[in-house]
Amino acid sequence: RKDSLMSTSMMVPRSFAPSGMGNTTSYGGSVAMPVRGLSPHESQVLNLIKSCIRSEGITLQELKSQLHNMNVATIKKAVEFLSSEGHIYSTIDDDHFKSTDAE
Amino acid sequence: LERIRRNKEAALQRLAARTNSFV
Repeated sequence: RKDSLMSTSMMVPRSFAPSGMGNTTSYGGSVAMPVRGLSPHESQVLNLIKSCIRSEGITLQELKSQLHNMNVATIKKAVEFLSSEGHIYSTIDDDHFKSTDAE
Repeated sequence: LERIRRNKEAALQRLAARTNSFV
């Protein structure tokens, strides 16, 4: 009797479900694919950019609104890194990004 | 746009340079 209260009320782990990643549209894999040499944050940003099918690419605003687990500075850093590595490039302006892999 | 094409080419070159240095 004494144990039942404890076991039910003790630390139920919050869901580990990746909340920001279940809303991809045409892109099949919603789980971030680890790309060699990239941090989890960077590959998450890259996958999101890859998933955008518009010719002008994805905006920084969209990245922000879809990556709730990252702050703006982290996203910007990831974008800068991906750009310097050649994974992505800016299109019509510095706020639109597209992946070099997506054709 | 010309800008987009140039950016893309530059990015592809960076990527190629990266890839080559890995292999």
